[in-house]
Amino acid sequence: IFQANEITDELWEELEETLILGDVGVPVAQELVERTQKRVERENIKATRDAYLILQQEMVRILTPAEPMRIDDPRLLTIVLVVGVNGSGKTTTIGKMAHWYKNRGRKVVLGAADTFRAAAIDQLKIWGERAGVDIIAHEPGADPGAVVFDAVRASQESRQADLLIVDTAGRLQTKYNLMQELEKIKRVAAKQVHRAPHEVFLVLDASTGQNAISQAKSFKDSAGVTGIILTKLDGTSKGGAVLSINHELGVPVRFVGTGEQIADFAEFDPVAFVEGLVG
Amino acid sequence: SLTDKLQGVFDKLARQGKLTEADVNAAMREVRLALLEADVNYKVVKDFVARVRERAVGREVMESLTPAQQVVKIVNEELIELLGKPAPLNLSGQTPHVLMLVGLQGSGKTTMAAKLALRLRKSGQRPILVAADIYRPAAIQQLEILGKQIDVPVHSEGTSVPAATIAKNAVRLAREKAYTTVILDTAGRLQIDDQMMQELEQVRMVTRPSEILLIVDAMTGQEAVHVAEGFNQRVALTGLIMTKIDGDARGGAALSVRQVTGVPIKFLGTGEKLPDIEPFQPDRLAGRILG
Ligand SMILES: Nc1nc2c(ncn2[C@@H]2O[C@H](COP(=O)(O)OP(=O)(O)OP(=O)(O)O)[C@@H](O)[C@H]2O)c(=O)[nH]1
Ligand SMILES: Nc1nc2c(ncn2[C@@H]2O[C@H](COP(=O)(O)OP(=O)(O)OP(=O)(O)O)[C@@H](O)[C@H]2O)c(=O)[nH]1
Ligand SMILES: [Mg+2]
Ligand SMILES: [Mg+2]
Repeated sequence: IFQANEITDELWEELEETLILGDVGVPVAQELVERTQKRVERENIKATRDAYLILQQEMVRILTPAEPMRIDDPRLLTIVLVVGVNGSGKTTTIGKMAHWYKNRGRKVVLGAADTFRAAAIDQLKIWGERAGVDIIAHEPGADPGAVVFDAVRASQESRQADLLIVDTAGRLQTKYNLMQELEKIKRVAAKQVHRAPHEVFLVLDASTGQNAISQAKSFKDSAGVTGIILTKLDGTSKGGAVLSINHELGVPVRFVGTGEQIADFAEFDPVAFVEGLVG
Repeated sequence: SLTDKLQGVFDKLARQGKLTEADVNAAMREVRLALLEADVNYKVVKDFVARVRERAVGREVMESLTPAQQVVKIVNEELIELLGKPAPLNLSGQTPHVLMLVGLQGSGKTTMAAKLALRLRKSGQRPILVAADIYRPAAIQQLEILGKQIDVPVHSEGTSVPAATIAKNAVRLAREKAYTTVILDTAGRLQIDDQMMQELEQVRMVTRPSEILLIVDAMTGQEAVHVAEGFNQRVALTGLIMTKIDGDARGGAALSVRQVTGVPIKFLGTGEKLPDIEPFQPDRLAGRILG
């Protein structure tokens, strides 16, 4: 690719292509390039490298959350619901999150509310052991709402937990009855604890393309998603769809998953993320 | 829909008997947007649009169609051709036939292994499932539960025996017990993870599969091309299976992966239950990608 130091017309097509290849999607890619062009003009920018920096600034602006997470607010018991489509990395992420918060002094309990998928409860139990936290589970096939009810009560009473993280079954956002099931799970938690769930994380696979936006919209409507956890960023996909999700829905990325081990988990850093996408 | 968007484009241009270059250029912009929105890879879209443009300019608009419909017809035909003919599983030659399932983490391999086993059992074969994922917590239990649901045996050796050894032993067992098909479920992995890709090469070497099937999630975005290339370069793929097509992901990755590997799409995963598998049909997938 011809690397000019002075800005030429090819640059704008190159920027748009880089963004689209990163799964940013055409509308947001075009908007970002337009914003960059306007600023380049207004600020009298001449060097290609500076145009890239301006683009990165505009992307960081979109990705920077307006508010901190509720998970850190002081309260007796914080309830976190983890949702998302099949195979996105929910169960693994919960194991990592348990480890993360236990290391930060929280008393964590996990709720095994995926009562549908083969060996889902076994899988979460292994993660619970690795993280050194308790798990509340019923038998496969049990009502997920009943598991949540039990997990909340155990967290409050026998386990004295201050953070309950609930795993749910993967579900495609187009399945009405499964999305209804999520609403029901939320209501169970809300009945037991004031303003619960305090955080609803949508776990999103970074290799997902434009369907991520449809996922975020549906899960936001049914489950009240408050944040995104972007997984599998250790792969070659850039996860650019989160720009549209922020831009259109205002849902921020809070954490990232960068591997299959318990420590492969970090707070979302917009600057590092953007450099990975268009650096 | 694409037809509606193209209709809008052609309403602004004069109606003619043939598609002019101006007509086609305007239409190709909409086609490009539709394909990118459907997650077809940027470079694949470029080549595709160039090919369609060539076929469309100067083309007669058929009596029964509007110019917009004529362009959609050309795009649809080109898509169907690229997606390729449906192809069955290669079960030729001496039994046991080995099917090896590979792909990224969470793409649906374990579920698809069981789906294929059920399908084969129903068609008179004697399949055996092999739990060659020694990494994912409770992966073996997952496959064992699925195997029980469909009355297909599962060969496993725990998580301390190398995957290639488990696979090799399974093939020998299959030969001894007259199983016709050995279905290898492997661990999810990144195509850039050299050590894990080496493991795949070893499994392939000791089992000589008649099918190496890349399992691809329908919602995969632009990187589908590099993922497929990566797997294909290390273990020559013989087929593709796209999963989770029961959602509303457009599935453009199918076009990208097919284009870059030349490998046939064999099946689609259409749900979470084990009967939810269908043979690939190019016209239905083409319509879905076009939106
Ligand atoms: N490379 C990589 N793999 C990951 C990451 N997070 C999860 N995985 C893998 O992705 C696969 C699916 O993870 P799960 O935790 O089972 O996903 P899930 O969303 O709970 O799946 P369902 O419950 O079936 O919907 C597993 O093989 C995980 O090891 C990540 O950050 N990087
Ligand atoms: N809706 C739907 N869900 C599917 C389909 N295929 C698989 N799943 C679900 O997707 C999730 C992941 O499936 P797995 O079979 O565990 O995927 P995997 O590739 O074996 O995952 P790893 O072994 O961790 O790499 C599970 O929740 C499955 O039930 C499908 O066609 N449609
Ligand atoms: Mg899970
Ligand atoms: Mg698996």
